[in-house]
Amino acid sequence: SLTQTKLKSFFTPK
Amino acid sequence: MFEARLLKSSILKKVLEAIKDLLTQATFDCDDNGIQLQAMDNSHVALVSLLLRADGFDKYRCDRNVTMGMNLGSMTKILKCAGDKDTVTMKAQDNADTVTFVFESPNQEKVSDYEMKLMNLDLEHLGIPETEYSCTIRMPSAEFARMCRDLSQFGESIVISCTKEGVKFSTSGDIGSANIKLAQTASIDKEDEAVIIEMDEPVTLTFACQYLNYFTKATSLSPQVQLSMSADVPLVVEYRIPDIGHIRYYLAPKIEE
Repeated sequence: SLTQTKLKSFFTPK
Repeated sequence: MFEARLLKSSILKKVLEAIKDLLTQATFDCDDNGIQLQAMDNSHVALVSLLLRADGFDKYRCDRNVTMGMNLGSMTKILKCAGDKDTVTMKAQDNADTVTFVFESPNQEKVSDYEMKLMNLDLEHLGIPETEYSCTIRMPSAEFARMCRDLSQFGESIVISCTKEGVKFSTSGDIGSANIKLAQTASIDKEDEAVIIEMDEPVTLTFACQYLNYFTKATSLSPQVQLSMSADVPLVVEYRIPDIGHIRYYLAPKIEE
């Protein structure tokens, strides 16, 4: 099954 | 003092239309270069990045950087009060806690102003690295909207698969499955109507339909949309707004557990 990832797993907080 | 005047309020109305399903509030950062907005949706799955360049405005003045936190529902209410042909001017004093929208009819016989309270928003900003994408697909924005709408009847996710043969959008669900294949336009007479695919590496990624449908609310801002994809990174859906800037949406992919 597929899981929705979050943006924070790709981009870093500024 | 911040003052930005657009000859057509319709651009601002369309921008708001393009973000209000994803965001309830957002910070407009204004400086010499123009107005920028970056905000994630509540679930931190999608991000909106808007740029309206200073040179795209009829008049633009920003003496000091201004950060305006706005409730987008309130802003929508106010912009509904503007006629499509009205000019719109946004104004704020330095360190002000309000912003004023002034609408002027083409013959200047009707002038209205609406003052809105600003909010102190402590929203998280993400650093988005410059990325070389393996695939970029340009296509008519109306075609993209149509595909997202059609496919979302069948499933919750859309698989986008870009190869040298073209790009395929697929979905499946309880009632069955659907596939739409697009090939690159053979001869480009009208650039706005063309499908143009640039591919270094084939990429297949899966995305939530619902978000793609939210992004297509920007369709009226641009005749073309550009999708940029690389393996295992968020999709970028970009609408270039003629003469003034762009709106980009980032969407985190769905992955196998």
